[in-house]
Amino acid sequence: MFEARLTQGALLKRLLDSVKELVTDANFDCSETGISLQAMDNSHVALVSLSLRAEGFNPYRCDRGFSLGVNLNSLNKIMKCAGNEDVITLKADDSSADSLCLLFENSSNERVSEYELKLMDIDQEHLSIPETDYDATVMMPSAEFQRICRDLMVVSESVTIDVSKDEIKFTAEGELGTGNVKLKPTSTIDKPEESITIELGQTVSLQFSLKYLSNFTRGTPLSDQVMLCLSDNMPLLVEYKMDIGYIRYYLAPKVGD
Amino acid sequence: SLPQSTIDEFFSTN
Repeated sequence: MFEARLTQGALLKRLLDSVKELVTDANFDCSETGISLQAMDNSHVALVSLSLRAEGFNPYRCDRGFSLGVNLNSLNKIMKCAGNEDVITLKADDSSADSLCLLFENSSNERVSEYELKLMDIDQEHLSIPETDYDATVMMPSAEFQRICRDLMVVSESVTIDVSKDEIKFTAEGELGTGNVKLKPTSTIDKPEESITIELGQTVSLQFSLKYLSNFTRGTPLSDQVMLCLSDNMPLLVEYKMDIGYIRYYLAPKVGD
Repeated sequence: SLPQSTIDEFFSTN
């Protein structure tokens, strides 16, 4: 038996919104420690990795590990039927899970709706992501990162990210001209959500597709801060941390011959 | 812009 009850149902809506543009079908892997998902987009340029800890649910019950193969568009349609303040419970029979039951309860518990989502067999390869000591780790306000991606898309489909000790610089070059945004580290003790920090092993300069980065910023409502981790000749890691877990996006760089 | 690489070039299958 699998059961996971989330008091903040809106969080599940936001999570789904941050994944569904990148991936259409995905396995939710359920175990006694929590729920996780790993999937690449069709072109294998980006990978999304989601992890939700069992402690974030109340209650959480999973007797044995199993996978829920879900069409995210279908799940999204059903999730639209949940109110933003609803408590959401996911239930499935772990021995023969051919459907996922979703229960939406409003705060006063007067209205309860129940939906069944048909599950599918998804044959997805699972990649092992190596532990990486990144050359540069940058924390910044997630809304700022979203704005930079949106702004620079006006100029080009690619962005070069340069990180030094003193600044992170985003540069775009296109047919109409060029644009760049530079951010310096700031520490605002009373407003930590607005601070920018740079941890640097060595300077790094990498080019990425703005279309994908912009897609990743759908995670913005999940966290005030976003973490960017860069290393030469490695995929960029973009992480949004939540109380209950995290969503990580990996983006393969644009590289020269 | 430079050619796009893929995730498979960096992360291996389990």
